Amino acid sequence: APPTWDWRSKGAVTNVKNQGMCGSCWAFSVTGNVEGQWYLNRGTLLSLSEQELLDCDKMDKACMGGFPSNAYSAIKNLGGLETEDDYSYRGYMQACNFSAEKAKVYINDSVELSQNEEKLAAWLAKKGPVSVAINAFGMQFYRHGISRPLRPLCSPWLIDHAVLLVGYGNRSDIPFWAIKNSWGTDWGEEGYYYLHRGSGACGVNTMASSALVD
Amino acid sequence: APAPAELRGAGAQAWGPPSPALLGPARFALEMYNRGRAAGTRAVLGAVRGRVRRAGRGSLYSLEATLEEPPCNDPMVCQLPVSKKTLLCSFEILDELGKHMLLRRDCGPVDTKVTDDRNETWTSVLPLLSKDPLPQDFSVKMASVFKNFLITYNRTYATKEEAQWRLSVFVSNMMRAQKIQALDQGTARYGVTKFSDLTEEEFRTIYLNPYLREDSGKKMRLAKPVNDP
Repeated sequence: APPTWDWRSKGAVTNVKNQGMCGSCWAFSVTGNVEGQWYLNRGTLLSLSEQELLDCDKMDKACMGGFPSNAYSAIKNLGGLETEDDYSYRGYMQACNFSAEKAKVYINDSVELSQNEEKLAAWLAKKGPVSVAINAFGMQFYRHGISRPLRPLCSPWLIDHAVLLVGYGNRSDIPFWAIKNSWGTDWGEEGYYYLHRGSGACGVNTMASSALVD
Repeated sequence: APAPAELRGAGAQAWGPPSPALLGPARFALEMYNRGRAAGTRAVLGAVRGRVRRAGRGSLYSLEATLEEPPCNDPMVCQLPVSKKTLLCSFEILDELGKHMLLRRDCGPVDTKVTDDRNETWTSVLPLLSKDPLPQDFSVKMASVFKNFLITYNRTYATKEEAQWRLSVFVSNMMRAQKIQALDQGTARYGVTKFSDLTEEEFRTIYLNPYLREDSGKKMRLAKPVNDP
């Protein structure tokens, strides 16, 4: 993998969004990944709808939580995702009013990625931003810098927040993952969270996945 | 009104059952500590010592107290490892016109012997406490930080009681952020964020996704390595 990579500077990442008072991080992590995949494989960056997943992905639980792997499957079964503008975010579940005619993007498949962080970095650099799920320990009070909580405090077994890896690099020789969160730009570093890379910090390598677009 | 005479002379440094003047704030502190606990699982008050200082229209109590946790057999539920029964806590309580407000709470397990200041043992038990010598204007500083938080994040509360509760949550969260900061091995900075007036439970329930712990969702095939031709 290249020593550093950042999809934000390569046009593959939309602006930071805000899930509001709703446990819909899984939907934002997946739309962020599909946005990246569509851009890299079809050349257009579109902001895609999380509300469609909240309303129409019956395998998951909307604001009570969900899984990226279920969400990819729902997108395939529904026939695609509408854009944010066409199916805008409300922050609570409504009746599903997805229409296939309005879907702007589709996915062909989804895959689970390696738990080896070097391989994960290589995959990200070549294929695009990656959906991951982490233990959110300390994030309530995170302001900036590279987070590296003690392992017992941020156990990889207590995953409770889905986010998007958009890049990686080093700051003063400390390796980091650049993570797009969905709590708005007035949290963390303009909405981004920086987590230590290479030590499995907070389980960042345990649930990495991506959609695939032909 | 000046602090009650018996408090000033109350051997504020001596451990013992709460003196009448400390009883009110001590009971309030215990009530806040046991908040949300079912009967039979609540801690009880042991020895108390403390001092009082005028603060604005009321009085500021700085208490140190031992709390006895009930025996707990289920390690998954116990607040403490089963073998430890006694907590040493410090509380700061603002009493304004008869209304109590918990400004700070800091507790940690100790040995059952309660030691006094002379041999300094107990301060080594709560290192964060000894590191932070509780500057006199602590409450004033916290109130000002909280005011900045309200302005920065345009926060309003429906009632005065809600505002007082949120202030106590905010102060407690500042302690938590300080501990997370002390234990972080990276370069991250923790402190005031827009979530600083939420309890941990509220934050977890509203913003996180505990469903992720229960399962891993639909199984997906493993991606080919990128260098795979």
